Parts: sequence; C-alpha cells; structure tokens
Amino acid sequence: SSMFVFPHKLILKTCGTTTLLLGLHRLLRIAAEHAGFPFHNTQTLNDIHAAATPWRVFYSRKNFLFPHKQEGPHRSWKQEVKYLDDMFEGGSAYMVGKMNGDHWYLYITSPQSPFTPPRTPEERTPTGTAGRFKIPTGRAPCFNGGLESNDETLEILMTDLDPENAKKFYLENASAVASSRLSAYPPRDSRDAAAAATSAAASSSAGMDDLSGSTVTVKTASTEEDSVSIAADEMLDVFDNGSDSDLHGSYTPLSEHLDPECFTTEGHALGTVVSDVCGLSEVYPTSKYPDARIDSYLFSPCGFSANGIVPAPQQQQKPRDGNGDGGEDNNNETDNDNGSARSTHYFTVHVTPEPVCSFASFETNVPGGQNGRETSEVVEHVVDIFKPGRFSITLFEAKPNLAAAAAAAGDGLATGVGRSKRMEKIKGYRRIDRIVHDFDDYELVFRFFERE
Amino acid sequence: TFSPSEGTPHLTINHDVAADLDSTNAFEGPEKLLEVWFAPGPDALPPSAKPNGLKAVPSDTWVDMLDMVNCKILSVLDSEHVDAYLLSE
Repeated sequence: SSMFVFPHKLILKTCGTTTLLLGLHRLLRIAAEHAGFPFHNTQTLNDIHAAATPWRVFYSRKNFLFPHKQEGPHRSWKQEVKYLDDMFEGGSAYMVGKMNGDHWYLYITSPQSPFTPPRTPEERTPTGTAGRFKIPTGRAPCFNGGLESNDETLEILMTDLDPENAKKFYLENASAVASSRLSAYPPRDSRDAAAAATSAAASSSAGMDDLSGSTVTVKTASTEEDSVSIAADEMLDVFDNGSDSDLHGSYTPLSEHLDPECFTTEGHALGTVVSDVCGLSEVYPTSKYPDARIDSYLFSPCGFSANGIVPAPQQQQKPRDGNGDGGEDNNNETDNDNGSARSTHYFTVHVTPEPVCSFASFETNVPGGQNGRETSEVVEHVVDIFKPGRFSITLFEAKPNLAAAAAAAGDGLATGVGRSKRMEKIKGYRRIDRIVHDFDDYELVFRFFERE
Repeated sequence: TFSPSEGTPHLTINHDVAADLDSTNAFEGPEKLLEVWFAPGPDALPPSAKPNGLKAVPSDTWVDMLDMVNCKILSVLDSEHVDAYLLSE
C-alpha cells in the first residue's frame, strides 16, 4: 500500500483487506485540524464531526476478485458507494468495462462554481441525524492560484502474471539473486586502488560515509544459515560497480536512484534489488529523470511495493530578460506559476505474485511526452515487466491538459484520445475494450487487453 | 549525520515495522484508490491553510488514520513537493 501527500491533495492506495474508506473521515479531520483547510459541515472544529471540505474526491478500484475476504464497506461496490454517498454531497458512481468480465469502478465528486456560497450546516440538515454532518464538496477555497498543471493519472492493472516473471517477487528468489551478485563480486580487499578510490569518492559525494559499519543481511535461497552479511558501504560499492554486464546483464547503478538508508533492512534491501532486476528502475530512467528516487520493499514470503518520486527534469535556463521573469519559457512541466519550483510527480507499484491471485498494479501521474517518456512507452515497459494475461489501462486526464497537448502537437485534435492512439496496440496483446468517458473537466479512457 | 542536498528526496525507514514484517497470511490483490483534493493546485491553498498544506502534517499524525485502514508505515520518501509513504499490506 502507498500514500502520497502533496500540499493540496492526498493519494491513498491500499491493498488486500485494508479498510481504506474507514479512514476517510479521519483524513478530512486531520486536513482541517492540522493543515488548516476550511470545513463547512459543522460550526466549530471542537465538534468531533468537523471535517475539511474537499475540492474533489476520486475513489476507484478494479472489480472484486475475493469480495468475501473484504471487510467493512468493501464487500461490494454498492456498499462502498453508499458509504461515500452518506459522507459526501453530490457524488457520482460509474462502472467502466464488461459487467461479466474485468471492469473498473469510479466514484467522483465534481467541483462547483466558485461563486456558489457554501450552505450552512443548518441549511443542509435534513430531519433526523442521517446526513446531518454530510460533507459538501467542490468548493475551490481559493482561485488566486492556478490549477495543477499536467494533471493526468495513468493506471495499469494486470492479472494472470507470467509465472516466470512473477518469481522475481518472491523473497527466496530475490535473496538468491542478491547473493549471487555479492558472491560474484571480488572481496573488498582484493580490489585495486583505483576502483576503491572511485568508489570512495562516489560514496562520499552521495553522503554515504555514515553507513560505514552498518550491516546488511541477505538470506540465500537454500537456508537461513547461509545468510551473507556485508558492510553497507560494500554493498553500495557493488551497486556502484554494477554495470558489469557479466554479472548483472543490463544492470544500472542503484545508488543513482536510492538513498543509502534503504540498505539497512532486508525488505528494503531486497526491494531495491528486485526493482533493478525486474526493470522497474528503468521505467523512469535517470538518463531522462536524473532526480528520480525509488523506495522499494520486498515482503516475506512474497509481494512487492515501490514508490517513486520523479521531479520534472531540469530545463535549460533561458537568459533572464530585464524583468527577471525567466524569459518566455512556456513549458509548464518544469515551472509553476511563479516560475520558481519544479513540479514533482509520483509512481507506485504493487505486486502479488502468487499464481492463484497474481496481480500487479502500476500508477503514475508523471506527464507523458514533453521531455520524458511517452505514455505508450511507459505502458509497454511496465507490461513487459509482468507479461500479464490480461490488463486494463485507465488514463484520466484534465481537459486543460488535453487541450495543451493537442495544441503542442499541432494536430488539431480536441482531446487526448488521438494523442494516446499509440496505446491501442500493445505487442502480443489484443485490445478487447476501449471506452471513453467525457466528464465536465476530465476525460477518462479505459482500455482492456488480453494476451494473444 | 546524513544531510541530503536541498531538494533531494530523503528516505526514512520505520525499522520497528519494516525489519520483521511477516506477510505470510496477508491477502493482497487489487487495490482501492482514494484521491482527495483540497485545492486545485499547490499554489491555490486557502488562506486558512498552513503554507505547506497537508505536507505540514507530521508523519505521526497520519498513524492513527492509517490504523483505521489497517496499514503501517514502512518508510517515507520525502521531498520538497510530495512525501511518499510506503505502507504495509
């Protein structure tokens, strides 16, 4: 499971039998109490029901695989919608895709006119207690600032993973891979001076000196007694020198991606190895996203989660004009309204490798194209990691984003449907469904594929 | 101490949870996804909100909310614009 906290929004994605919606009211309460967002469902913050007024709420999920294992309101879409409807005013629920096959559910609330005054709790209070503290949504608290630029979310939900590829996400196998890499690398003492100096310089520049003496334990595939312990800086050296293709194939230095502290627990250490071995580290490669960072964890006995933070690539600075406003750089990928900060995006991956319920998800809001990878490239890369039997792609894009993309492409397309045509064909797969939902300010394109 | 350069994401691990987490009996499967926006963008926060909005909320404050969800914090990758929490289950 993962959570991403931005100044203006929170994203929570949870797996299995988690009870995500049971935490929703507490989330809104925290937003009001600790972040200072306004609330309109009660008169005072002292009221335990006080909850911040969201501007928008999105809740989505794939169709249920094991509804009987779920808890709370999560046993059916009907119950989930009722829970949300009881909490919010003005929500809408949708099902996208085949009813008798893989489909996807969405619940959204819509922004209202900024000129609509908020109703007081008394005005909204129905008879009885039901709905008394119902939370209004959609009031933009302030329109002095701009809408978030490049608002698009891509989600790939994959089932029936290729068994060989899924094996990479078992602790036993990952440990074996890690051990083979470590044992194949010459002991620290036998390295030549030049290599040691290079490594030391790299470690020092990355602030890794503090890890001297720290220990990483990697369990081998055979027995726990075969565990290998090495100094953390030695493991980092392995990663730094990991471009040796004899040992690691298309290996890239993980120290470019990761913070050294991740080597201090086995789950994080092996998660790091798996990220690299499976190719996840290269979805947003450092060649195009030099400041991207990944936090990965391999669960015991299997299962994998990773979060990535992807700052937008730095642009070439244009000469400042006399006003000091940075010139005419209109690329909103890198600048916010005041031109001072780089936008930062995320991606997250969750993997359940067991054959009986194999599943993997990939989600990102890193904008496609511009100076990075095209969305279609990302999709093909991710699908190739898991080689699923079936998968769905949902691309949720804000309409200002679509208009900008069409204008930039100069192709006269009014929507992003044309821009994403390259996603219609995924090698080795047959597209079964393609469904477009045209919301007020977003466009949703849902695609479903099966292996040929 | 480790001092990342300005703007560099920094990882903090919750060793109490991460070190010995056993997911043998955990049922995984498709996720539920919730996205709650309190403003149209990071530059459109209301006057009452703290300058950094939700990012001003200490990590510990999210713990009881995550308890209701049945998740524990394994690690946090924080950066200038977004904090990424890796959670159990």
